[in-house]
Amino acid sequence: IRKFNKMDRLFLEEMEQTLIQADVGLITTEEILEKIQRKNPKSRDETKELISEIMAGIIQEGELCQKNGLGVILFCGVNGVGKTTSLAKIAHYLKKKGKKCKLVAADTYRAAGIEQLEVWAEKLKIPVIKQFQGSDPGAVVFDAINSGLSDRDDYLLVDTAGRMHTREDLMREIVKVYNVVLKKIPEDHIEVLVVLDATTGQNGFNQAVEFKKYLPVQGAFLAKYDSSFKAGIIIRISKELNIPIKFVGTGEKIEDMDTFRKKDYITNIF
Amino acid sequence: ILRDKFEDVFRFIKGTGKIRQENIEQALKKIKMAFLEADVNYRVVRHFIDEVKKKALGESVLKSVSPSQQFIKIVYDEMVKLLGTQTVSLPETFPVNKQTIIMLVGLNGSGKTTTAIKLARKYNKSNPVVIAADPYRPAAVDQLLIMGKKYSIPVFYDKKETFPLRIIQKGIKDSKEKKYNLIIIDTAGRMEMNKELMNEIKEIAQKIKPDYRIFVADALTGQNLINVAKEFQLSTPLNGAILTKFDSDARGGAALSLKYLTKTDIFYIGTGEKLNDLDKFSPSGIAKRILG
Ligand SMILES: Nc1nc2c(ncn2[C@@H]2O[C@H](COP(=O)(O)OP(=O)(O)OP(=O)(O)O)[C@@H](O)[C@H]2O)c(=O)[nH]1
Ligand SMILES: Nc1nc2c(ncn2[C@@H]2O[C@H](COP(=O)(O)OP(=O)(O)OP(=O)(O)O)[C@@H](O)[C@H]2O)c(=O)[nH]1
Ligand SMILES: [Mg+2]
Ligand SMILES: [Mg+2]
Repeated sequence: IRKFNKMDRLFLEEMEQTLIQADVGLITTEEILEKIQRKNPKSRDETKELISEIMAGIIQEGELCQKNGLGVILFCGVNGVGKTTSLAKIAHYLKKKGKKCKLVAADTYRAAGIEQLEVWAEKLKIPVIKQFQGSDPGAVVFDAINSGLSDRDDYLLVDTAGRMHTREDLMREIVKVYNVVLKKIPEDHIEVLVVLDATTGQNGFNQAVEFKKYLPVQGAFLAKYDSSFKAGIIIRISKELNIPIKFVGTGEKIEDMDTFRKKDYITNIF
Repeated sequence: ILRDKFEDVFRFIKGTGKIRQENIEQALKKIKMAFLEADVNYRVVRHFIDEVKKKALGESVLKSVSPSQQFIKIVYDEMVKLLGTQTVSLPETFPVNKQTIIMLVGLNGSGKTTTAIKLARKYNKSNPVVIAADPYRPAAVDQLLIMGKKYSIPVFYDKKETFPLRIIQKGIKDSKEKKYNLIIIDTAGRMEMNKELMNEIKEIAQKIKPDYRIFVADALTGQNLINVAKEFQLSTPLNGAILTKFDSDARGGAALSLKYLTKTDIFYIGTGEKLNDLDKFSPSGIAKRILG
């Protein structure tokens, strides 16, 4: 900060505040501001532009993996982030592209976890594979895979129970579910999406770290992006964990979903 | 943990024997880092750092024997000051000769429905009923009915009614007839910038006049929580808050920001998905947790 005159120092502090309040986090904010200082921008606009460029270099977009044969998309994440709703949105998106899908109600734990998914299945007019509250999620997934293979479906979308990433027992449970899939489906046909809540602060990074530790997380679905939060944490997640953000949720309705575009995301930070 | 972070800052102070401006700057930077990592609001951090700086450079500290211990004490005392020293909570029981109405509001997925059931269990002796006033979320009513049946908690619902206000009015009438004393209203999640949904809450509060309007937020929420709380506050003055998901490794800085910037008391914290996972908010417990 010493290289700048007082006026610019104030502006840098302003930038620090903007980024911190966008939940970018102190570590990532300082890395960005350090890079800025080395480039020695001459104006405020140039500074903002540089920051945007740096972010654009870090943030990763991505698409759903496309493969012939049955694909399984596994939705994981902590409690209440928007897994079930986001799954329904992806099902709607795939159906519009002409893909044959089934929903898999593998949240056998939470009250009405299955019923909630059934409502979406009915709205979408697509089948749902389910058992009952308390049954083994692996068993539901096992049934679903057999059904998906015999019916030659394009995708199975697996809903799982919310789980705190700090609960080792629950993390091992979802690994078991993944392994049930892996028994019958090749690894490159399984997509693990971690659902992140845009209103979450620094803990979002911890969540992504843990889910990536246990599962081959290929992408993130950023739900509740229609909130007043900027979800700055995805910058660090993209950079340090190599997890691309594939979709954003923008509301509670089935069509409230967009492909994640880093250009719009970066504009929204400012 | 924070104490270790300060040990090396103050190690060279022991040599020279006094806390100087430079030592303080380093120590304050560490506090800033710890707080921001804990999701404490940026404005609260700035204010806090200024207060601690003033006190730490004060005469009494410069004369102290153990600078790091004194510094930590100043930080800790200042935090407890922000968090409040007393546990303000809901009353132990509610009056038996009338209805007390609690309304839960908050962002989507913050834990309102689960908390409604937990509160009903906690106040079992006050003859509670939960009103399922979320007609929007798929299977929201089923969620309450299933939990209500499992834990023997009465739930009032009307699956045909699409207006929350009407569900609540019918529920209150029904609760008076059945002589329930504590009415807990579970409302739909909503984003604070959704004018229509915020007006809905405002209207419900005006017509129903709940005794307690409680903001349910999760401990994982980021910097903007304060603005969310303020918006809810504008729609209906909040009596207090419940912060959920404290069983995560989120440090809970949101508690500090909420208390300091909106003066909202925190009645309880949610510590899990089970019925009994609702604990009283302890300012000193949270202070230690935020400091890491
Ligand atoms: N505004 C908004 N609300 C959303 C979005 N995605 C999900 N929600 C809402 O967030 C709440 C929780 O969504 P769920 O899909 O039940 O979340 P979940 O992760 O499956 O929750 P658990 O299974 O209990 O862990 C519901 O009220 C949803 O309508 C979004 O993109 N925008
Ligand atoms: N680990 C943990 N999970 C919690 C806690 N409180 C609620 N949950 C979970 O968080 C998820 C969302 O809880 P809900 O009670 O459905 O949240 P809500 O605010 O009613 O959601 P909407 O009605 O959609 O706005 C569920 O999976 C709950 O079991 C808590 O204190 N700790
Ligand atoms: Mg779910
Ligand atoms: Mg609810």
